[in-house]
Amino acid sequence: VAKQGVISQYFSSL
Amino acid sequence: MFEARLVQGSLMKKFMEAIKDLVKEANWDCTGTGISLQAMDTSHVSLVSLLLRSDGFDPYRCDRNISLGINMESMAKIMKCASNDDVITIRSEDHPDNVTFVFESPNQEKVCDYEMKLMDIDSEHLGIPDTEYDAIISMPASEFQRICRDLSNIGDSVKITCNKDGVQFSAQGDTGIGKIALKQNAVIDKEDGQVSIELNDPVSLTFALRYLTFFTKATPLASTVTLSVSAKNPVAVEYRVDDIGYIRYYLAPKIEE
Repeated sequence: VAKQGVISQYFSSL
Repeated sequence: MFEARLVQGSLMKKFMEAIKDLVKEANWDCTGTGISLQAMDTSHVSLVSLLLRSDGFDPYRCDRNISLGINMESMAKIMKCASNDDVITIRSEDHPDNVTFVFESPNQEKVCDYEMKLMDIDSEHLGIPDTEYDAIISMPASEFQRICRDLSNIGDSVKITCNKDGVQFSAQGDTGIGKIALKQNAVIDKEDGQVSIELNDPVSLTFALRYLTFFTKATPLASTVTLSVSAKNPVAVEYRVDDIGYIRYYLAPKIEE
C-alpha cells in the first residue's frame, strides 16, 4: 500500500 | 495605501478558480514586487504558490507591505460577480480591516464595488528548495487535464514514469489498468501543442489524482503546463501566465511502504 506524504516532510518552515 | 488595477480582470477570476477548491484561507502578500500567495491545502499534502507581478497591473501602488488575510470561498463568490471583460481593481488601506474589489465594465457605464472583511491568518511559510529535477515535462495544459480526468476513472493514483522513450501516466483500480504514453513530438513550429521532455535521469513516482485534478483548475490560465519530477520529491506543476506571473503547485508523492 502506498502512503501519502505531507509537504512539510520536504519543505521546511521559514 | 494599496491599489492594483488589472485591465484583464478575467485573469483574477481564473486565478481564484485555480485555488479556491484547494485552499480554504490564505494571506495575499502585497509588496512592491507584486501580489504573492503561498498556502497548503487543509491536509498539508500539497502547496500552492502564485505570483502576480506588479508590472502586470496598471497602475500598481503599494506604499507599505501588507498581508490580506482572505477566505477563498468568500473571495471566489465576489469574483464571480465580475464579468469576464471587466477591469478589476483591488484596494485597501495600509492597516486594513477590509479589502475592496472594484469591477468596471469596459465602457465604464457600470461600476461595482464590493467590500470584504479580512481575517487574521497565522500562516506558515515554507521554503521551497532549489531542486535538480530528474525530468521536466512540458505539455499542453489541456492534455494534462484530459489525462488526469481519464485516469481518475480508473484509479485514485497516477504513476508517472519518464524515461528515454517518453512519459507514461498509468493508473490501476478494481476494474483494471489504464496507461497513457506520450512521446516527445518533433513539430517545431507548433509550440503550444508540443510535448517536450528534458530528461536527466529516468524516474517513476506515484501521485494522488485528486490533487492533480485540483491543479488542473488552472488550465484556463495557460496553454502549457510543466511537470518537474524528481525521485522521492514533490512534483512541481507550473502554469506560466503571460505578462503577469505564474501559479505553481507542489504535491508530495505516495511512497510504497
